Amino acid sequence: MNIFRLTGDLSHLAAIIILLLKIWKTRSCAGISGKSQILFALVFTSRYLDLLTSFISLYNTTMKVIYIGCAYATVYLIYAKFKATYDGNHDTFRVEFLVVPVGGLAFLVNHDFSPLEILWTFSIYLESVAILPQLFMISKTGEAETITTHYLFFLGLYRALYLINWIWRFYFEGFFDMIAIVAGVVQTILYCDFFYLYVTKGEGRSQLSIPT
Amino acid sequence: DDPSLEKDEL
Repeated sequence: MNIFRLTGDLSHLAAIIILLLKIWKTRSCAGISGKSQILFALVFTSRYLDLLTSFISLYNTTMKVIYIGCAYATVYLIYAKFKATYDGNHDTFRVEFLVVPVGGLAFLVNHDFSPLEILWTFSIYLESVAILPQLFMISKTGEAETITTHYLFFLGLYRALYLINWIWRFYFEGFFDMIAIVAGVVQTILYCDFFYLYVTKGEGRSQLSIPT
Repeated sequence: DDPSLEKDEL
């Protein structure tokens, strides 16, 4: 494991914890897209089924359990515990337009036509677009709480660090996974617009106002 | 590709 992969995982963990704590502490999920959180729970569930079949390392298993646990805890807080604060009127992205094409693509383009591999491929493709409902919701409301922008920053940074990790592994190990790389590039590109606003306007403002 | 290629990444 190289430093980019490790900082990528820690950035991802930070994003997940920031969001969970924000909802728990403020007892509110205002401005948070429940649909994106459901998609992330689906990503982790379909990707980490190998928890049941193979043990890779304590770190690997621990992180997967934490990711799955936090994802479902976040979905529970949004749709059950703090349901009254869920802004359903602005969380209107049609996720079926994401899940169906991604599901089809996973069957067409994969490394191996086995159930675990198809599910892994599905999770890779889905993760690259899972943030769209959240970005769509922010563009509709025109603003995002500062803590939400930090969540998005670390979430976007994690896959960007993975891209560097893959460049590193290609150069030093000859490791190369086209599916993960292409999906990772798409995923990171979706954050570019947000990264620009985060860096240029994030400083010193209480709300990040995104031009609708 | 070798499907049993262990996926050590998250």
